[in-house]
Amino acid sequence: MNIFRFLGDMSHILSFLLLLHKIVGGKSAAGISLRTAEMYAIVFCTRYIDLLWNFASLYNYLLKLLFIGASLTIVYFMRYGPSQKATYNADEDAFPVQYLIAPCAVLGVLINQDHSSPFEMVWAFSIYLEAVAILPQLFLLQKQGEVENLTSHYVFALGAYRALYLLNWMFRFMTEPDYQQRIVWLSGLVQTALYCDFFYHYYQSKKGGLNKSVKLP
Amino acid sequence: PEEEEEKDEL
Repeated sequence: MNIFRFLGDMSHILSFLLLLHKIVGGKSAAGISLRTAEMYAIVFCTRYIDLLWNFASLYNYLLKLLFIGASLTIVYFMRYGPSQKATYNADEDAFPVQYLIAPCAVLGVLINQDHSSPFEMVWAFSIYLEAVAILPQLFLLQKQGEVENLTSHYVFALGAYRALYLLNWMFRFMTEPDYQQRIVWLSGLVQTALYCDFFYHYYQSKKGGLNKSVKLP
Repeated sequence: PEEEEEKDEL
């Protein structure tokens, strides 16, 4: 464990707390993509299936449970919460996720760390899917133009988590002799790159004060 | 295929 990875995990937890605060606390799903929320639930339920046999550390174990629980809770409230359904904009949340899930599934089968292990295929699928899972959310924000304050912090924290993981991988690559995770590194790079435009606009709007809403052209 | 790395990250 290094500081970059720890901060990355804390940023990831923060993104969940912000989203849960908005959807469960604020009873509003305005500006939130259910498609992204569902893809994240798939990412965690597939990647953390090793909860059943892998106890790398208590820290990992607890956070895996937290991420699966939080992502399923968010999907549940967005699908069945009366006031969440009323504020969720299904027409605008229209990114064709089948064009993301299918290629990731093919890639997961073709490119993974052990072609004889179904778990490795599923695990690689979840890594690839996470890289593109934010697209429906960014697509929705782009369509709406204006990003509500809490939503902008949620997206920022979610983007920052993987950016911090990139620093964590660089640190581990420099300090651990034979450490390499090409699948995760490349996917994490793509994932963070997708946020660059949002990061830019987030920075532009927040430097005038944290409560200004983010405007996307 | 790459040798299997332990999955010690989230």
